[in-house]
Amino acid sequence: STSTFDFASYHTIDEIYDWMDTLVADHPGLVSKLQIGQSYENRSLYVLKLSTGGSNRSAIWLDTGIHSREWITQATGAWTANKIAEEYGQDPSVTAILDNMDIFLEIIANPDGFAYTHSSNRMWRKTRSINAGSHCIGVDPNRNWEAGFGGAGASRSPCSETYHGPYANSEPEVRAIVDFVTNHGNIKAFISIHSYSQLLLYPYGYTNTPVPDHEELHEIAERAVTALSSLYGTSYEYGSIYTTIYQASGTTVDWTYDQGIKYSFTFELRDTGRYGFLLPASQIIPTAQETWLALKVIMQYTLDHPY
Amino acid sequence: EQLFVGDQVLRIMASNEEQIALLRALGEQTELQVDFWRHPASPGHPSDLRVPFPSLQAVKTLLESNGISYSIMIQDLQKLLDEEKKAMAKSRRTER
Repeated sequence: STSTFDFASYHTIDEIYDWMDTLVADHPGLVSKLQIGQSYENRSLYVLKLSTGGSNRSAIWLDTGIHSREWITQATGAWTANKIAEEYGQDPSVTAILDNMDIFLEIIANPDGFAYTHSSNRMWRKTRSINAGSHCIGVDPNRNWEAGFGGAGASRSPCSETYHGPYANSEPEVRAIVDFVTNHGNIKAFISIHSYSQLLLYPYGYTNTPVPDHEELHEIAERAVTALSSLYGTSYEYGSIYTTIYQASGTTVDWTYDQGIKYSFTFELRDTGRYGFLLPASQIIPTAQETWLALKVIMQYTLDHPY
Repeated sequence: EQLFVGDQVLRIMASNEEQIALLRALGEQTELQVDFWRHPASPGHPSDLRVPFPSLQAVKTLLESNGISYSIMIQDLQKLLDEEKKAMAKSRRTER
């Protein structure tokens, strides 16, 4: 049962994948597990689908862990999936969202990297693909998207942590999401969750030109951050990727925005640098709880403002 | 298993664009094997850099000689990793 899973602890990929099956079993009419592809090392890429029925409903996408070492994100993803499942029928906002839309949640978006952080190198960020002609492994899956691909803010060196890869979508982990989003065709919000530095960002990262929906996205971000901060007073900054942190090309949400998914956001969760990627497990639940408040704002807004 | 004994994470505060460029160049020096946990963004924004123990002296010298201020965010990375591993093992042993 999901009640035996300790959300306040970090877990291996096997533990999380096993737990996903129990979540499905505990909520058979609501939660299902889809395989959207396979990683470079042939691990399954699973997406949890939370749906109350209907065909090709509009949908919200959430992903965590595309940078494998950002363990707080996979932990937050698991907590969030459970929260959504438990709150359906209880929380009016979650109930309204799921009565009208589907939610897709990919908890381990980079399974090879995640397994590697448990077995060999806790600090691993990239995928685990071999790069022809280089002894360095892996591609940064948040520089591998077809949005300003290969431009400034990504490295052409396979040894760099921000290596963009040989071509856009070269990584099967990225390609699987691209294919899923494209085939679905009705995803209205896309939220990609990273850590750390406490930011809520929206496109663009590859150019300083504001997106056409800049003002609306800024206002949503402001509301989401206000909700997030209301719980523990955690301080977040928000704005476009380019203006708030740095130029970064080939990023996930730049691509999703360019695909027409207006409500495209990316989070950087706790902390601001006391522990970095080694955030203690005692902070998993507070982090997930405050993030949930922001996610709810974005999801509710998506429901209330169709396009 | 890769160990990180003696590796430090430095919190670096660049005060101008020139120093940002220098930090970016530092990140591209593969022989130092440094790893930006938080990339250099703009003056006044902190960046965090993991520095392997063998490269510590060279990196600190470079920062100091260019007047770039920094502090030590994590003194010994392996100690934190060991604590994390211990916490995970303990959690697994706990009967729920």
